[in-house]
Amino acid sequence: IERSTRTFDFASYHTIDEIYDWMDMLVDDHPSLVSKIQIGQSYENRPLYVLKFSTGGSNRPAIWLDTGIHSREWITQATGVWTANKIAEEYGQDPSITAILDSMDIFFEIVTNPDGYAFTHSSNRMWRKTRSINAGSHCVGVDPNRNWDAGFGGAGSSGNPCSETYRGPYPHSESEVKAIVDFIRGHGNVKSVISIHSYSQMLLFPYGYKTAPAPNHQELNELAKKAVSDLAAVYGTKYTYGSTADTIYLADGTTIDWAYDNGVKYSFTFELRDTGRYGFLLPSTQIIPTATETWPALLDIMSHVLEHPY
Amino acid sequence: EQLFVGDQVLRITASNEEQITLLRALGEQAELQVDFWLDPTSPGHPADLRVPFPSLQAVKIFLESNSISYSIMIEDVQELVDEEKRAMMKSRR
Repeated sequence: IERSTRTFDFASYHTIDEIYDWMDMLVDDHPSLVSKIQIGQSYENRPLYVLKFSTGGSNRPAIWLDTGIHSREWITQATGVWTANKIAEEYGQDPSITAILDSMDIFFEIVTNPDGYAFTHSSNRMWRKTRSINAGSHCVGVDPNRNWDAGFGGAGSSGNPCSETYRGPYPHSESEVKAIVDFIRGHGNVKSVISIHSYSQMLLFPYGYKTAPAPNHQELNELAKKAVSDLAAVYGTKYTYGSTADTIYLADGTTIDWAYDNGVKYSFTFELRDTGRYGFLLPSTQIIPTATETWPALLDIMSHVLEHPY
Repeated sequence: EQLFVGDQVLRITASNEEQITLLRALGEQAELQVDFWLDPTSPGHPADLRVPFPSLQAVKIFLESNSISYSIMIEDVQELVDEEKRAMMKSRR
């Protein structure tokens, strides 16, 4: 069978090789819109691939999306595949995504923690962290969402290598994190970072490392309110929203706090389903409904970024 | 490959800050090998805890003796992992 995104089963979970193969098919199917770039390598030397959606221009304002930074959150990588395909398919059809891509670029890293994701398929389905070796400890891995240089080392992360929220020996110690840091700094024109996690149905914005409201709290809160309302309109899935510290707990060294402190105003974290029965083991039958309901919320944020240049 | 036969996920609802503190201490006990899927945050908010089968009795006794309410969200984690594998195989075919 000729390889094509049309034969790819979006309603199933896939291995890292299947996802990487699919990325090549997506580029083949949309050569004037989609390209694949490598921003670095993981600890175990797997490539860190990012899909670039661009209709031209040079160094346009950009939106960064990532899924799968916590490897066991399989619904996020699966939602990432569906969403990347949706972006490609809808350009030229859907007026919102067409307007966005006529002026901005989108960079999408779907397997942000490839070593951890491969490990969930081969050895431990519940693995969350990276697979880097911690000197002096028998415990492996760093929580890649506590390793960013934003409030690094505070009480909202752990200094114990055996903890699931181990922050790592120093900020950006993880190559998977540093690759994104270098990319966003090098690009210099990223206007939004959207990091997709699961589970608990929340839309979060900075800060996590302190309870003080962010300078743009009001705008981010209003935007989150609209996004979760449009998400709920699809299947009734209820999200809470707010700053990380207010809505869940203090969390130090997170992606969106680093992005916000480095000038990326529209920084959000999604916590996708589960509604409370399956946790990280969300059945594959819920992949497409989850991705479908998340789409209007993503469009709300990306359209707001387009309409509010800064 | 790590198996999760008999592991359960408990949905725990602390009713006060003292119980939150007790839950966090539970998570720190390395020998129990428990894994918070949802961390304990504040009273009334659920915390989901995966408990390996060998630690189940000790954890349930701990919760009940401290009057911390819980329900069983997942009866057997391995069953869901196996179901997930079957679905992937079926899709691949």
